[in-house]
Amino acid sequence: YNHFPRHLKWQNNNVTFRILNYTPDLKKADVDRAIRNALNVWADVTPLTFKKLHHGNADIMISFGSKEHGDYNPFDGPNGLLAHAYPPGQGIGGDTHFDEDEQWTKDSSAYNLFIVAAHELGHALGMSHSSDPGALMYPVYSYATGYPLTEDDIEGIQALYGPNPNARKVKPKPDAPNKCDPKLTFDAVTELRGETIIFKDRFYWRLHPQMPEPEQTLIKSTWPSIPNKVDAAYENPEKDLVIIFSGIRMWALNGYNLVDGYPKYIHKLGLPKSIRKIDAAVHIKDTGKTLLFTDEDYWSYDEAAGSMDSGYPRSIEDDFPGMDDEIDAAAYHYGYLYFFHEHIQYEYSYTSRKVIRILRTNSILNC
Amino acid sequence: LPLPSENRDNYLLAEKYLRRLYGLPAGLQGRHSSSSAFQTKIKEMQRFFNLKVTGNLDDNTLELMKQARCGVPDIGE
Repeated sequence: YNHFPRHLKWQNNNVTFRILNYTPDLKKADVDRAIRNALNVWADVTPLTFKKLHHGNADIMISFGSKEHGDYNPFDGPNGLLAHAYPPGQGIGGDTHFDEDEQWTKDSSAYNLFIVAAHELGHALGMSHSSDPGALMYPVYSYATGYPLTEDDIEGIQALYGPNPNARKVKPKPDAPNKCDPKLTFDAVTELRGETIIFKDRFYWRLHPQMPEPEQTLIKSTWPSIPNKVDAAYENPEKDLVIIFSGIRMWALNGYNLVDGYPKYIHKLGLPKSIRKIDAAVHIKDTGKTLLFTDEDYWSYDEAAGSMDSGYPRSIEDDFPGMDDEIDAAAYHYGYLYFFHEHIQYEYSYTSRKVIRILRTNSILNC
Repeated sequence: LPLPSENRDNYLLAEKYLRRLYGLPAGLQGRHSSSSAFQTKIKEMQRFFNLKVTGNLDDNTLELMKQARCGVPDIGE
């Protein structure tokens, strides 16, 4: 997290606010509720209280305006800059402005007013931007449901105002996973048009051969339609599709787009109903088979025939000597299978049919 | 040479972004794309977003600049 220079904050914990005008995109009551809920997010974790005024000057004056709207800090039309707010202080201090050229909503169909307001009111209380992609105070907009503050946000605001003396227990969202955490484990790994995508919690890292630094992004920012928790994933390069597994459902992505007719149930592949989750999946280009790992077993799916090969499931340990653990994620590169299990990565040679190297899981992330 | 139009549009977008959010001084002197001020600000932005710090307006940097966001600067006053 970051504060503004000189750690600007309200000296009085009882802050007043006033909504000067309303967007035509939402009912007045929806705007009132979004603003009140956004203030409550910060009130829950600090001693701050927020009193609404209907006349005169309030600490936080909230308004909607477009382009040049009176503060010589013009908005830029639809998208781009959505809103801004000023740090605590006299006059314009604390004031919060929303760009009327945006489409304001109370769901994920366009810009969710509650989420943007919670972020902007963070500024109005003294929070600057966080570089943690999962934090509410991260500068780039992303839609998410559930409790909006992460540990990072809470630590930041409590560094200014302290905790709420009558703290209602809140369960903060986890911060973004640290790629060099020695205990890092992966949820899923897949190729995507020459890049490697590594899923972990609500995030994914994108690895490109020419880009040594992996780029971390919220899953929902790129693929809003897939769940925040991915169990397994693989790419079928012949069809230019990535298949994402979560629970008993699977999604097919063509680049950024969800393929019509998805999600489907994983049992469509020929798995028995007793299978409730796929731990890992990997497509073997050389054979055209996709291997699906579930607990101690694995299955072989023939992409061309669109059916499960007979004689499966087979034991992972029998067919992949040296792999005696369940698998979190799997990838295939140039004749080698990479099995990820907890914080260890096994490099398995498909030809000599044995594990030939053991690495730390996050060595793939340049750690 | 005049920048090809698409590069020029990307450069103008980046210049506007950096001026609003990273304090890039207005009205750069000399050849825009090589100006040290421009590169310095690109590096500041890449560092903030954990991108590879190149000082160049590469695809990842440009992609991030196009994402909807808050209008409060990411650094400084």
